Amino acid sequence: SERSSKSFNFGAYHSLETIYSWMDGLVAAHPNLVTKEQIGTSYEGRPMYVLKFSTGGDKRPAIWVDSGIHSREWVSQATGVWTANQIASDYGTDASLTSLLKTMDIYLLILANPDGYVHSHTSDRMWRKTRSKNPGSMCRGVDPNRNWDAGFGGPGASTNPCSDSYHGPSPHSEIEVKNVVNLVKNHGNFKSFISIHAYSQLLMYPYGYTCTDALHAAELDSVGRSAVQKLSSLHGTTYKVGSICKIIYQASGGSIDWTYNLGIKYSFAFELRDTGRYGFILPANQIIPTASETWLALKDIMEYVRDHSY
Amino acid sequence: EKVFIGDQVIRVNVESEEQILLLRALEQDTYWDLDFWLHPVNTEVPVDIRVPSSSLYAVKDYLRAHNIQFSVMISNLQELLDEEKAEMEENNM
Repeated sequence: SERSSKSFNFGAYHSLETIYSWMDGLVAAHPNLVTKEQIGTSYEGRPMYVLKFSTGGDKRPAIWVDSGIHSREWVSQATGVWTANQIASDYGTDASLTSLLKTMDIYLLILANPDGYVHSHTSDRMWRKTRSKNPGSMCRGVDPNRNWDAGFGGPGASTNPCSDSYHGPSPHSEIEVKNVVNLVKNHGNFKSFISIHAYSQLLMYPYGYTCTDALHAAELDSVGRSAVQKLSSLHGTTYKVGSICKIIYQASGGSIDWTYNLGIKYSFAFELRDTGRYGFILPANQIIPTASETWLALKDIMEYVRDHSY
Repeated sequence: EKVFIGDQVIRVNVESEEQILLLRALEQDTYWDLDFWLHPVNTEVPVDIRVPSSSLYAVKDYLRAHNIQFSVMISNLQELLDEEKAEMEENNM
């Protein structure tokens, strides 16, 4: 019954197996819109699947969304599941999304760090990193959001394999990161790259590895503020908007800095809601409100990207 | 499976640059095995720290000694995780 979108409980946290199985159900229910593509395997050999929402064409301009690269941020993956279902069910009924999908594709990587996600379910709920072995250290894992080739190894990343922000031995050393890098480069036509994290209610744009303004900072700021206005309209959740460096801290090797430097102008990262009481242990009854408000912001960004081709 | 019995998450609403520096010093100290959920950045952003039960007394003492105000956001992390797990199992059934 979990395979059916109609009976699946979107207001609950699920295991990797359940989510992967549910993806098959989504594809089966929307065969002309959704495909599940394997982009590689994780360090521990788990498949990594991206859901592709497309109405046809080859390498159309596309929007990338990933969720849960930090495994313990469970509301991110849960939001990814809800969002996938929303895109599929809104196509054909929501005029704006339908028009977007007539000309663009959406790629959604719900589980960006499958090994870490499984580890957070089975062994350590607070696990954040990948699960790769670090030679010469008893500590495992690399922070996959410090592992991208963007100011790699600079401020805001740790050289210590035991740290939760360890950047890894080299850029893209983590297979989970490399799989995404390969897909993005081979595709070559992504216009937007959005990464979903939790928590602390922020919408960020490049850069993180430097506090210098990105070339398009003013435009990205404006797009971000518009998106957050939409988000806040649903439940009144307050967000801050700004560059990673200026509204959190300098952090090198982040995904959206790499994509921005690659030429993907509309690169953003979300930090989803926290009720101020639970941090990473956001109760499951907060999943749907979180995903619903995030969708309004996502849609606003996507519409802007559709209307501002470059 | 790792358990977090008695671990607390404490929230510090930072009031000054001096407090940020003191919290950063705490962050550098690996002895207490602290897990910073939100890092000390500026006075506008709170700092959330998961403190293992074994370090609770010492960490709270450190904060009080430096006149850093804090509140307990999660009083026993394992209780919340148990609730989360029970809810997931129920949902699976």
